[in-house]
Amino acid sequence: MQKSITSFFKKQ
Amino acid sequence: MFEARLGQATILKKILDAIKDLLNEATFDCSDSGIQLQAMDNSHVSLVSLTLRSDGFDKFRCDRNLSMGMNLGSMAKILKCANNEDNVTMKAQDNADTVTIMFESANQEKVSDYEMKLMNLDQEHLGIPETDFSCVVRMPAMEFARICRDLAQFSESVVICCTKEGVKFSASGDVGTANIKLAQTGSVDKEEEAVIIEMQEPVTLTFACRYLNAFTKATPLSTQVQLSMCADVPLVVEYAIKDLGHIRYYLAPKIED
Repeated sequence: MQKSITSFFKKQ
Repeated sequence: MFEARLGQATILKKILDAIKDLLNEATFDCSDSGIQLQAMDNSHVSLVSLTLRSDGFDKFRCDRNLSMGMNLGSMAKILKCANNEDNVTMKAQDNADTVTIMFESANQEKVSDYEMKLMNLDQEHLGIPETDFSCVVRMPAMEFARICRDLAQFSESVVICCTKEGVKFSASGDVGTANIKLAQTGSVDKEEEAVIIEMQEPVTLTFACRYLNAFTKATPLSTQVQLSMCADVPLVVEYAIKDLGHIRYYLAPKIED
């Protein structure tokens, strides 16, 4: 399964 | 007033080539320290982070912080009009809705300028946490590009396994299995040909070939590429841009379903 980058880096 | 000048248009062309497959548009954030760009690809799997330091430009002036949203397809059309050796200058007024890109031939006999409309893009800056990576691999950028291209024939995914002995890239699909192992180089005459591994602990991660191949569009910018890996965090693929900055790509790993 491909994870999203937003599941690691949070919006500022 | 913003003004940034580079001695050779070829660098800007290479930078654009390195990002335009992943991004349709992006915001260039300009400040007196330089130009920064951070953007996710459309599917939010990868993140591009570009840093160009002001001291790397032939001339750099930025009186007020400025965010310039640009359509990268439009920018590519404009850069196609430059010769590689031309000087290139980007200029914008404070609060402007256009940017001017000017090319000057080395002998100053041909000067062309292109005004491009700027876009208002939704800014979604992500905070990138500091990470102590388990493995950092430095290797020739051309070799990494070759491996990604070759393995993409066999699978949509590449498994990267790094130990202190070396780094192994594997792909497995209908055709069969492909494994490419690179050992850490003992001694090399040329630094750019070295494979260097700094390992705290071994790591094995799976990534989508499609994105790795998109990142290798930055190969013309740098002789070496650096891969930083840690379990369950995004891979960082970094290309230095000599005397100017760097481009980093972050790619979320694939996990078992």
